[in-house]
Amino acid sequence: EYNVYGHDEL
Amino acid sequence: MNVFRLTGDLSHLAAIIILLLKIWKSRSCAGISGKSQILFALVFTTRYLDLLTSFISLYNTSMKIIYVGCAYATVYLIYAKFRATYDGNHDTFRVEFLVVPVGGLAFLVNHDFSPLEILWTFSIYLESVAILPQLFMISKTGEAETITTHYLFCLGVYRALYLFNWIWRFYFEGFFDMIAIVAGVVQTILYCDFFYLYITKVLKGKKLSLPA
Repeated sequence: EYNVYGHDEL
Repeated sequence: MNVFRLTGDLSHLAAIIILLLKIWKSRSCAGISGKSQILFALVFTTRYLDLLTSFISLYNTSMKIIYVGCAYATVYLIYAKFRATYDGNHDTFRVEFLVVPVGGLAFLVNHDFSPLEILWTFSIYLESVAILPQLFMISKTGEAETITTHYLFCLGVYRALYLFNWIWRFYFEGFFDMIAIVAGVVQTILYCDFFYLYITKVLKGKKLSLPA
């Protein structure tokens, strides 16, 4: 899974 | 989502729209660095590849699509539609001096040595310095149109608000991303000199011009 580092920002 | 993050995003959106409208309404991209705009298009492209791999929220997805779309629309207006008005003679910053070191750094300092993660890191580092060709252009011509200064102000405020967002997230969520924070601090510092000129000149109704 790519989004493991929590890149939830823009 | 907190108030700093939301207003930061909206400030970023405002900056992008202001620039697009400025070029569209005046039918001219004079005083705008096409190189900075290409770098921003590259930033959004390499960062938002996760549009294809993960879904975070409708807000997140729509904003990413808007940012990417507007970035390419801006590049199109500068290099195609209003190319005749593009001031290439003053847009002489050597972008390879940014892209190459930033690319190397993304390979060396990242959260995970995987293609998407390296590209994400590259985009974060590149964004922090992508405005330099624009600031260089203004220092070279010694002036900027007022509307261009509004664009730069919104763009600088966006990252400054993100700094408050990260402080908030650290205290209330225990979340912090050192790569984003360090790059965000660098990015904000690059705008400080401009913020000073904006507040002391533009907000008092004067045009931004630098002493010769």
